[in-house]
Amino acid sequence: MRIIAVAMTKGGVGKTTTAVNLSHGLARRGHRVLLVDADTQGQCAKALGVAAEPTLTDVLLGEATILEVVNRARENLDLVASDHHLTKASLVIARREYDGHLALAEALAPVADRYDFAIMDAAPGVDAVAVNVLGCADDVLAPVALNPAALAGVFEFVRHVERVARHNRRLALRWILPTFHDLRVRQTGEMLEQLRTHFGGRMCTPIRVNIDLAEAFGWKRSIFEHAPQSRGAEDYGQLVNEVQAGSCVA
Amino acid sequence: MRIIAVAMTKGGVGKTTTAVNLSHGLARRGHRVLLVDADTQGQCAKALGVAAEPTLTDVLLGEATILEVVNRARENLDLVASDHHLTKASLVIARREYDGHLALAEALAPVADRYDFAIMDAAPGVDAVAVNVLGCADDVLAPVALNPAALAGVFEFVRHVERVARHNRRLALRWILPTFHDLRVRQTGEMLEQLRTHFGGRMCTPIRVNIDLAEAFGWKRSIFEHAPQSRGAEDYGQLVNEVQAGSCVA
Ligand SMILES: Nc1ncnc2c1ncn2[C@@H]1O[C@H](COP(=O)(O)OP(=O)(O)OP(=O)(O)O)[C@@H](O)[C@H]1O
Ligand SMILES: Nc1ncnc2c1ncn2[C@@H]1O[C@H](COP(=O)(O)OP(=O)(O)OP(=O)(O)O)[C@@H](O)[C@H]1O
Ligand SMILES: [Mg+2]
Ligand SMILES: [Mg+2]
Repeated sequence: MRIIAVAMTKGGVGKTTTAVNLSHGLARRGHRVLLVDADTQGQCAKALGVAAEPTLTDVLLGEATILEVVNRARENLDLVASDHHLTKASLVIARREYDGHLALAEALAPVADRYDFAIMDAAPGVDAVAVNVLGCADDVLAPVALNPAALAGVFEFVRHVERVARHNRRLALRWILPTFHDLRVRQTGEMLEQLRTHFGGRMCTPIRVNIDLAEAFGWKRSIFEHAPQSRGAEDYGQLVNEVQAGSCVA
Repeated sequence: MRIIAVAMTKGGVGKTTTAVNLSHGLARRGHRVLLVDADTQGQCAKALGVAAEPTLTDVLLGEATILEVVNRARENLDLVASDHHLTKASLVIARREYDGHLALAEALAPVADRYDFAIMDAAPGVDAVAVNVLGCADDVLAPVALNPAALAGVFEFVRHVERVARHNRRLALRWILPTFHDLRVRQTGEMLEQLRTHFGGRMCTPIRVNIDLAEAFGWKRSIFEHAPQSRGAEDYGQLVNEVQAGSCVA
């Protein structure tokens, strides 16, 4: 099971949109996928129209196993939902003296043969659950919105990943995914160049701005269900290719 | 001193853009303003080109007073910066048995006569610092991005505010600020109507999509400095009117 953390400290950069569409994209191609919502906002269940409980909190508090809380979201796609009680888990984890950062890794270990991919939708920020998400992952897929405020936080995020990588030796920032690529914005070219200069072959094909991606959420559908011919479906389809292949084609 | 928490659980909805521009807008009209960055991302200092330390963490850990950490950002505008160490403060606060939610209120009390407004830029989410931000405020100003995912979280946020209001009896969700108002998006009218139906006179004049707002951050300027004739300056100017007046004109 390849564990991919879709993570970025900045808010609203497309973490959930990416986690949901990457998960369903992989599932549609026959991979067995576990989508884990690790955000107090519980947006994955809403995005797919699936039950919002039981939740990851039950697992992180040691009251249930992953298999006892998964709900089937689509063919080949199971979801572990979250809700605002996840903050409680953050405190319990933070109080574990030495090994709190392993809570999520321990919870996922029993299902390692059941899924080909575990995709984690991280919350913005750097709290104990966010550190756990990085602490259990093989790869980090980092959505980077193409605006100055989001770019300002990228290198701090890289340092944050490096700190966690000292405990989790497998962890690699493998995918930089530019999002909200707006061809009408003059500065976009420069921002992409900045990212390419720093991240080289780790920069994936950008996701273009496409209102179908925002609307799909309202319809509780992935982009492949909601607008299969859209730019959003094309771009996330390309991301699925790159994740399957294990490296960016861009 | 009127304490306004610019807060919303959802990420990337314009909290920082609103806190920074509202603060500078009020300062330009002669009010004495304290802008408090309460987010581990430390974006307020970047947005205004001001020193990023000392920080709010020093205050919440009891190691400094607010006056010892403020930096002058503009005429009439002081800033308390933040950085990623703020997570430490979250844990310390959460461990205080009964009164952790008062930490920020206690820190602000000594400067109540020094400023007319304290504007807090909250982090997304619901951790102990976010609860403190609501716990010390008079008003909540909630930016609501006009997209389905952001709207999906509004009522949970309202319930979150109500929970904190049981401890902080002054707290009122006074301002609902629609953001990213995109006149080309067909669904926008319906989304505004939904908000107006629920929040009535508490709904402020929406902030329209305007690239100058995103670019201003890159130049370390407020919108009033960067593009005084822009839609962004007009719309945030109107918000300043409404906050000065104490109620929405919309
Ligand atoms: N390429 C895109 N084009 C248009 N809208 C998009 C695009 N990507 C995401 N969106 C929309 O932008 C909003 C923010 O995206 P999303 O919720 O996925 O970000 P996030 O990083 O998960 O936010 P948070 O930090 O709150 O968890 C959502 O309404 C989403 O549908
Ligand atoms: N009306 C607008 N038009 C265009 N861009 C905007 C507008 N409002 C904000 N932005 C830009 O959108 C991005 C997100 O806004 P901002 O950082 O203020 O949100 P936030 O809620 O503070 O995010 P976070 O949850 O990460 O703290 C920034 O690049 C900002 O400059
Ligand atoms: Mg999300
Ligand atoms: Mg912000």
